[in-house]
Amino acid sequence: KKQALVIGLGQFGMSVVRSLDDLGVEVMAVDSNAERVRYASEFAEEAVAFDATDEASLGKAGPKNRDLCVCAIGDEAREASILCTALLRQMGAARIIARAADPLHERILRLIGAHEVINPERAFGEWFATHLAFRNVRAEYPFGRAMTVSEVALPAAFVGRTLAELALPRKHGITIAAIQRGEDTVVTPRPDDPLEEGDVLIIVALKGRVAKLMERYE
Amino acid sequence: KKQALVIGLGQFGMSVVRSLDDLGVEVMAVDSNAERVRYASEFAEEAVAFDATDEASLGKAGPKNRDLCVCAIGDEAREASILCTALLRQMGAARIIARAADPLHERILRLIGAHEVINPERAFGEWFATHLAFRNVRAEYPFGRAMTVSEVALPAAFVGRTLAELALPRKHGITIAAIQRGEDTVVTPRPDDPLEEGDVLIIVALKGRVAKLMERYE
Ligand SMILES: Nc1ncnc2c1ncn2[C@@H]1O[C@H](COP(=O)(O)OP(=O)(O)OP(=O)(O)O)[C@@H](O)[C@H]1O
Ligand SMILES: Nc1ncnc2c1ncn2[C@@H]1O[C@H](COP(=O)(O)OP(=O)(O)OP(=O)(O)O)[C@@H](O)[C@H]1O
Repeated sequence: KKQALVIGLGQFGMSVVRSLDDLGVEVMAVDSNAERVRYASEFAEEAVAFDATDEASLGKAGPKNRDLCVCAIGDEAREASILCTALLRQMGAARIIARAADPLHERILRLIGAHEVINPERAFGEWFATHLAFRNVRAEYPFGRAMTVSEVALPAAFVGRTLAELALPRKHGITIAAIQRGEDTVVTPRPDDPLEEGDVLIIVALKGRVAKLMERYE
Repeated sequence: KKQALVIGLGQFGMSVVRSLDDLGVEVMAVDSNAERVRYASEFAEEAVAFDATDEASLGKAGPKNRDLCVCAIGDEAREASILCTALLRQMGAARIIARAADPLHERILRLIGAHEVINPERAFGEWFATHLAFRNVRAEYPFGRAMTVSEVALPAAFVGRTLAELALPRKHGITIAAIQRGEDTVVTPRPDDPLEEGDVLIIVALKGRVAKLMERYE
C-alpha cells in the first residue's frame, strides 16, 4: 500500500488527503492547526498537529519512507513552505510535490529540491477560461504536448448530421472520442449515426481548435 | 466580441484574465490593489482599480452589459466576495461566476445569486490525486457524469501488444481515445498496431477504472 505525507490542510491539501484516501493510499495528514488535523483524521490513516518547519517533528513523520510527500502550505506562509520543502529534500524524501503561490515562489521551490511544483489557482484559471468564453464548452483540459480534451454541448448546426458528413478531423482538426447521449456514453460513435439534440461530445484536438470551432458554430 | 468583467486579480483571477484575452474575449480587470491592476493592463482591454463592493464604481463597470462577470476574490476577503456577488446580481449581470473559499461560502454565494460557483483549490486537489497515487497517470480529469479522461504512460506489460489482443474495453472498461507516440498524436489507433515503449495513452473510462488498471499493471 502506498504511503503519502500531506502537509498543509487548506482547501487544496485537504482535498488531496480525501482523494488519496479514496484511491487506497495511506495518508499522514499534518497541519499546525489542530482543528484542521481533527477534520482530516476522518480520512487520513494518521493526522498529527505540528509545525512542519520543526525538524524533529518532521523527521518523526519519516519522509524518507513515504512514496510521496506533498507540501500544500499556501500563500499565507511562503517561508514555511520553502523551509518545509528544503527539509523534506534534506531528509531524503523520494518524491516531493510542492505548491507555489506565484512564479517566483515556484522558482525557489524548484531550486531547493521539489521534484514537482504546482500552482492550483493559476492552472485552474487557465483550464476554466475556455468554458467561460464559450458556454457550450463545459470543460477543457490540457493533455500531452499541445492537445486538449473538451466536453462540448452539440452545436445546433450539427443536429441530425452524421460524423461522416461533418468530416470533423479533416475540416476542423478535431476528433470525437466519445458521445454522451442521455445516460449512456457511446465510446466508438459510428460514422453514419446522426447526431442528436442534447448530445455532449468528448473531443480530442490540438490546442485552440475547439475554440475556433465554437467561434464558427456557437 | 464577448465582454467579461473579472474582479480580483490574485493567481486565479489574473490567470482567467490572461486566458480570456488569449481567447479573444474583451476583459475589464478590476482589483482594489493598483499594482495588480497595472500588471493586468498588459492583457486586459481595460484595467481599473477600485473597491468592488462600492456600488457606484461597480455600476460604472456595466455588469449588465457583460456576457460574463467573474468574482475571483479569494479567502482573504470573503465578505467582499459575497457583497460583490450580490451587487452583480442586483445590477442584472446575466452570468455570474463566483469563487468560493469553502463549502459554506459556496452555499452563501449560490443563495445570493451566483449562477456558477467554483473552488479552484479543492477541484485541483481532487483531479491531481490520481497522478499523485499512480506516477504513470500524468493527468486525469472528470468528464460528463461519471467519466474520466486520463493521460497514462504505457504500462510495461503492454509494450509490443496490440489493442485487439488487449481487449481493453471488454477486459478493463477503458477506451483508448488517442496515442501519443514521440511528436505525433495518433487519433484513431488501429487494432493490430503493436503498442510501443514510450507511448502515452489518452484513455476515456468510467471513474475509477484507470486507477484499477494501474493497481494491476503499474
Ligand atoms: N509551518 C506550518 N506547519 C504546518 N502547517 C502549516 C504551516 N504553515 C501553514 N500551515 C498550514 O497550511 C495550510 C494552508 O496554508 P495557507 O493558509 O497559507 O493556505 P490557504 O490559502 O488556506 O490554503 P488553500 O488555498 O489550500 O485553502 C493551513 O491550514 C495552515 O495552517
Ligand atoms: N473589495 C475588493 N474589491 C476589489 N478587489 C478585491 C477586494 N477584496 C479583495 N480584492 C482582491 O482580490 C484578489 C484576490 O483575493 P485574495 O487575496 O483573497 O485571494 P488570493 O488568495 O490572493 O487569490 P489567489 O488564491 O487567486 O492567488 C486580491 O488581489 C485582492 O486585492
